[in-house]
Amino acid sequence: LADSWNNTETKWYPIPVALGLGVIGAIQYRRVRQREENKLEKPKYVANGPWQVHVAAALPLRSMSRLWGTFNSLTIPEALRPMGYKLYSWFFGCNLDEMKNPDLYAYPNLSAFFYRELKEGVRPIADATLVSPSDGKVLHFGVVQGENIEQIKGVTYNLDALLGNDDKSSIPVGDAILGNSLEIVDEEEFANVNGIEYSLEDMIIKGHAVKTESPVGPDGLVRSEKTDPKVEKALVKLADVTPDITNVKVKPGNAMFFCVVYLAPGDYHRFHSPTNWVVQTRRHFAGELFSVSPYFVKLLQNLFVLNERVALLGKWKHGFFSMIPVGATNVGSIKINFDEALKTNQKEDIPLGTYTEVTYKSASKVLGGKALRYGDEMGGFYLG
Amino acid sequence: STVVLVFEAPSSFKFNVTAGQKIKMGEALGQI
Repeated sequence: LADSWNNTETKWYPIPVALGLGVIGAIQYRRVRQREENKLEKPKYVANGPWQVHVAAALPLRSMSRLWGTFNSLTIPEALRPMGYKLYSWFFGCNLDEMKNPDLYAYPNLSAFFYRELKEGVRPIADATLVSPSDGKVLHFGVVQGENIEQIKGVTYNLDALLGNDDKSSIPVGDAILGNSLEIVDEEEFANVNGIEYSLEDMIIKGHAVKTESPVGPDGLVRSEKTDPKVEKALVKLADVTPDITNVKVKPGNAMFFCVVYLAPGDYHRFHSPTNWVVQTRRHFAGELFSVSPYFVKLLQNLFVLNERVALLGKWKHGFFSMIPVGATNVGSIKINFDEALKTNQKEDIPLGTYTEVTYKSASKVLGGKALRYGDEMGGFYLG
Repeated sequence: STVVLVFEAPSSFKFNVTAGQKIKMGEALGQI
């Protein structure tokens, strides 16, 4: 062996062009094949449970949802609109007196009526630490035990699976291109949120950044003439709060809480900010579109980590904060007002079980995300 | 459709709702 190693003459030959092309072709073939495999949808969830769950799992729920949305976007003849919407309202218990536009002829189809706005002042914001983000029914709430959230008594789903912290198949997209709802000219200039101009300092309360002409209260809050006293009272040092949203761990003395609010078909289907907080990241999970009615929640385990959802992750004055709108069969489309790039319930979507991620860092250099206040409209659910 | 909130708060945080309760947007969910 030693003799061969030392004495065998080494002859070098140029690699034939055909061989080189063959290698390149093989590499390219493997790459294309992997890409095509990634495009294929993962197999549907294999249901465990009573026959109702098996029936639901066998149905093409996403296609049905899109078909439902298309059907409800058809224009209804004007003459039929009042009768049709009144019948719908009677059946699902809608309060037509709360509508911003009471003219039933003005809603061209059921989708538009479903996404109706409410009059100013019909939903006063309570003076509380946390308020309800939407109309609906409180399904469940409590403390996250370990890594698990209790869906119903004895049935849990994993917090990391819900938020995507255990999933390595994320598809980072980058910074979201935000709408015009928040424009930061300069960190020390003024922000414009929903038409109300106010100082960024009102939101972040950075003591060292306080302008000399701004009166500062004993609690360190900047008093601004344009700030609602109720909002001002709740202002927080958000800039100083830096929770790790990719590895949620609570601080000593804190706990992780959860609350699930179910929106029934007749309810007002927009959702609002439940507190003053900053959204830093959005994760859009492709998934199934099972019904999320209380009946189905009891039947199907892990329902909230199976369905398509948009996890908005960020921070509030106590640390980590997240809000996760979850789609359902009849309302599969989720809209986020400040994120025009988000498209949900799409035919050609990201593979099931994966998510795309964008950050909202561009909204504010100081806060590191999109600032929201109590009651700010964030988005809503569309039919189909 | 459903909205799930998951958040960190001091252990003294208390929900002032009951399971199954109907709620309107803006009504108090909890208080420290």
